[in-house]
Amino acid sequence: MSQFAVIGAGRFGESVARTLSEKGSDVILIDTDEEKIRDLDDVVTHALQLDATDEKAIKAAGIEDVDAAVVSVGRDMEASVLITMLLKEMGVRYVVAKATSEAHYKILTRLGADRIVFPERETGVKVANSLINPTIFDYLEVAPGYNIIEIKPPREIVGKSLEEAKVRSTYGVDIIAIKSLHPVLDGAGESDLEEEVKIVPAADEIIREGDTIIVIGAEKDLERLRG
Amino acid sequence: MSQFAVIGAGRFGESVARTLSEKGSDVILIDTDEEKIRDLDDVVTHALQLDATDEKAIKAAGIEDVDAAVVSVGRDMEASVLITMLLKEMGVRYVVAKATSEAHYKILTRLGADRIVFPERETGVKVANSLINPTIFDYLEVAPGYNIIEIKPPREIVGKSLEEAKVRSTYGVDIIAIKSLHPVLDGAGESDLEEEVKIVPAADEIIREGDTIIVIGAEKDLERLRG
Ligand SMILES: Nc1ncnc2c1ncn2[C@@H]1O[C@H](COP(=O)(O)OP(=O)(O)OP(=O)(O)O)[C@@H](O)[C@H]1O
Ligand SMILES: Nc1ncnc2c1ncn2[C@@H]1O[C@H](COP(=O)(O)OP(=O)(O)OP(=O)(O)O)[C@@H](O)[C@H]1O
Repeated sequence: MSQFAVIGAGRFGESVARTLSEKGSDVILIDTDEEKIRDLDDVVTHALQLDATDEKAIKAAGIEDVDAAVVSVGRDMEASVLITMLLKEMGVRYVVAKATSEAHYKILTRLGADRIVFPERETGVKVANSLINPTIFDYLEVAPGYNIIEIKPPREIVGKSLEEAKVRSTYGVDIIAIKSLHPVLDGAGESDLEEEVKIVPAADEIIREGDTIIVIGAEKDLERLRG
Repeated sequence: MSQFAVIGAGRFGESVARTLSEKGSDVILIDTDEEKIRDLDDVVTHALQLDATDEKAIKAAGIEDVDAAVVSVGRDMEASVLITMLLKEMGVRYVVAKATSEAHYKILTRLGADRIVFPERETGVKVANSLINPTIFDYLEVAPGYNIIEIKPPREIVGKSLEEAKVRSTYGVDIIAIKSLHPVLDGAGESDLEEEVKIVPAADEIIREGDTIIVIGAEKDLERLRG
């Protein structure tokens, strides 16, 4: 049974604590604010009103034994940095720290946080990318070393069905969607191009001239395919 | 050439504006804070010091013609809600609004924002899921209505190869990875289970007893599969 600690019940910390608890994990939640502790008392395993910069107090709370700790005390950069350092010194295996500015991000990196998240910046990048490419996929890294990208299909598979193309065995990647452009007449009787995306296309779907394919694969296989 | 408006240069808004500009889009940035406008003046196309609740002022700035607008004035819920409503009334095609609380989120939905983001909550869910499932995939929504999830394979495909299982045509989903547990002896000579994940497995890979599969598909198809 996984056990986690969440330090700081701001909006991010509360979201982490709730999600972990809903999925059946043990969660120790720590915050100085009594009201937050009371509100989350029946959501998490233990909700403790403590100052997490107090090393003795958090040790007594069993923080050294958790599988991972999330430090989300937000705007108090000094507390966030101090707590992160304390946890790594105590030997907590995996520490996620939330940054609230670029400078904060850099400091947390140097202190050895195992992972740093910056929700406002990361979500901003994601929203911007989805505005530029609205139909689909965040072109995100789905797993370390694996990406989802959109490319022109290799010449030799144009005109073939997914089944005939044998993309997995030939290129080591998997086609998860096909994007086509169809000429249409718009409201003003003007000729226009409309995009259609078939996600998880059927095995007999044909890859046509002018289509692009959205594939998942290892970075080096994607590099080779992109040409 | 895509043109966007970003209203509110907080950390989220700045991140959206920078990313859009880096990718070559035209960006009109609006904020009341002179210092922020000055700092971002050479990053975006136009950085304008305006109060975005002033309908005349933002109309004069050309806000009606943008492809999409992002409302990220943050903590001032009243301004955020008012600006979102103004933009939709003016006929701005696509409005993304940033929520700062659950209540704010609900209000923005009722006002017709086309998309609402809540960075702290969304990143919290993502971090929690990746702590529970550290090897792989954020179980993210890869496209509207499509997800990547991990499930036990349906009984009838256990023992079959990917090719034989014909998962696309039978279930409408695509297997992008197979996760297996292998018994190993750990450092102390103790019997332990080690996880192995094959991403983009070959067509002849067998789905074995005890394996889980990571699939992409439409929400209703995934629901049906999860049983
Ligand atoms: N030393 C501390 N020990 C324990 N909890 C703390 C400490 N300092 C701050 N906190 C708590 O951390 C929580 C988050 O802090 P704050 O609201 O400043 O961050 P935030 O970055 O705005 O959060 P979010 O963006 O996630 O909403 C608060 O509930 C606060 O009481
Ligand atoms: N009426 C308004 N018109 C234009 N800009 C505004 C208005 N009200 C607030 N802003 C600007 O919006 C920006 C973001 O506001 P604020 O910092 O309160 O939000 P936030 O949610 O903390 O931001 P973030 O979390 O993205 O850092 C500020 O730079 C502020 O000057």
